[in-house]
Amino acid sequence: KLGSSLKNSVRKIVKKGRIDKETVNELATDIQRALLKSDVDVELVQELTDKIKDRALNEEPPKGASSREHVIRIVYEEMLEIVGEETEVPMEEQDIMLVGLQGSGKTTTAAKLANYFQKKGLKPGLICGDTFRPGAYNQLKELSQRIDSVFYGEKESEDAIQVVKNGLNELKDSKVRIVDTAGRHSLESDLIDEMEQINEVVEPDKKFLVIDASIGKGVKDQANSFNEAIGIDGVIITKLDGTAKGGGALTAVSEAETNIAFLGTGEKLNELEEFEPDSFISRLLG
Amino acid sequence: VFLDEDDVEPYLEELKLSLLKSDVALEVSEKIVEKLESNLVGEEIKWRENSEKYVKKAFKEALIDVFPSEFNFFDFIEEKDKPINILFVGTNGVGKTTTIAKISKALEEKGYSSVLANGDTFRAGAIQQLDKHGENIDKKVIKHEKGGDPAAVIYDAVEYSEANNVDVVLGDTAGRMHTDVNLMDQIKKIKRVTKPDLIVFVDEAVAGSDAVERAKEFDEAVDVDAVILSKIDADVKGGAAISISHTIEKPIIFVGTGQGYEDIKEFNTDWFVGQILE
Ligand SMILES: Nc1nc2c(ncn2[C@@H]2O[C@H](COP(=O)(O)OP(=O)(O)OP(=O)(O)O)[C@@H](O)[C@H]2O)c(=O)[nH]1
Ligand SMILES: Nc1nc2c(ncn2[C@@H]2O[C@H](COP(=O)(O)OP(=O)(O)OP(=O)(O)O)[C@@H](O)[C@H]2O)c(=O)[nH]1
Ligand SMILES: [Mg+2]
Ligand SMILES: [Mg+2]
Repeated sequence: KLGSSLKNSVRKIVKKGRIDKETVNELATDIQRALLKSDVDVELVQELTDKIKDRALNEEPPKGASSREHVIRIVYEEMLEIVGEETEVPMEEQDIMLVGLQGSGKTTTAAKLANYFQKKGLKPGLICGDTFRPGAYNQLKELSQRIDSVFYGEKESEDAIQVVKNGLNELKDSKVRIVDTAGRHSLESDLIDEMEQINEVVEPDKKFLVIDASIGKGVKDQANSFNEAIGIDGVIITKLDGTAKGGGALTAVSEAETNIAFLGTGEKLNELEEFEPDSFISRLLG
Repeated sequence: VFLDEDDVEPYLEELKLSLLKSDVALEVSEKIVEKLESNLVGEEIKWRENSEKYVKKAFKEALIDVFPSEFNFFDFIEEKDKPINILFVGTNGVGKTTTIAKISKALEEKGYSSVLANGDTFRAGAIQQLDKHGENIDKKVIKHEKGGDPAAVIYDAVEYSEANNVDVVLGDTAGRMHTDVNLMDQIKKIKRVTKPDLIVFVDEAVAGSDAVERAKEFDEAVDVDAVILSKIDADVKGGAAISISHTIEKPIIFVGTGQGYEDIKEFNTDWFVGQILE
């Protein structure tokens, strides 16, 4: 379950035949380096490794478990604590709204979600709530056509709220209606207002924050602002097909006290995976 | 009095942490602080100057040293034979297309004409996006149909510029992952065929340590000439600027400060380092 470099660190601990303070500290340092390289927030890394050290030194291994298995289990459990379990994505009628920073992958992810639900037998509907970005209408429309999904947008409108209202009315037959919105960050207060207004109109069952896997831990404040503005129900981490580990995105998950729902692993519309903690954890630990 | 390790070390940890918290990559933060330590140990300081102030001043200089001497983009434009062919490359969603529109506007303000070459023949809505920008800033867009050869579009744009006395060709390319061998081969081919006068790597200020990986890969693939860092207006420290400069040692020429055509400004090392140290 753990990355190979971490397995080596744990191997070091057990070579000494017993778990002592020095080797536990070495392990904690290795884990810290791996997580800091993956952009996990400094304080979160500190909390995590303090817990691991404390448990490794003070907990008794359960009956029949070797010290080595016990330490591996502790590391895995503490990682799971911050990464979160698999998220339940209900297979039912629902309205979904996607928000996030500029360029994070919302529009592409909207179409991926439509594809996902369509394959599960739920008719999707895509609504272009981005009236700002040049070509946004064309982009989402073209993606909808690729998967033969119903689409609503108003090419010339500058009123995102009205477009979304109209879209919800038009797409009454869609079981899962997915609202794409323009990129925005916390200092663009007029855009944050717009997002709050779209949220009031849609009253989404799920509000997903779409985050690029390579984002730095500065995203912590962003996650906070988005959560305070509309409440975040889940995070979708995109662009995991690169080298980024998603530690920054994880910081956002922890800050917004939510879970990871999906992972984007490429530009194609079928490159969306349900979140599964084990592989995410081993990727983080390098 | 001479500084030794014990004088210096307590501050180094704190400085390294401040870099990490500003999103500078771990290995870059460590290298900067290691170099600082070796520069400081053995330094003579005046009796009255306290070592903390000395270390912090040296730290500021160390950060300034990370940035290669500034490259003046407009001097380059002034001096180079026209048409000047500039290629923009980078990973997905960093702001290449928007940056091209901003640069075109900035060139206009300095009296230079430009065409936008739509080298993203792949992504949904890419052609319409650049078309709309062209319409908004009243600039010609050279494009082929979707799925066409990006090198051919840019080549066309250069031919058009030669025939019509246009000063600058701004070549847009599709975003691509540095891990995608085929797409990185494609960008090498675009360079081979269109022989750009300047290759600009665009990355975003909100990036974390992955900025190191992608800067390295793009630089190895096409030998980047300059960097533009977008989205500096988002509420982030922008440590990616330090990670990128340290890794590929190429000058940052502009920063993107918003989504509008005017939202671009020339990169200034002192200003940026001041921001990081705040
Ligand atoms: N490699 C890769 N590229 C992705 C992924 N998801 C999105 N992209 C690409 O990232 C770029 C930005 O995606 P968009 O969907 O336009 O992002 P956005 O959040 O809608 O952007 P704005 O609307 O401008 O805020 C595009 O080039 C996408 O093809 C992914 O999982 N992997
Ligand atoms: N706030 C802010 N947003 C920016 C800046 N530069 C670009 N953007 C936004 O970032 C998003 C992506 O910009 P694009 O120009 O489409 O990025 P790209 O690199 O061409 O994307 P791909 O072609 O899909 O790889 C858009 O919503 C832009 O408006 C900036 O400096 N500040
Ligand atoms: Mg979009
Ligand atoms: Mg583009």
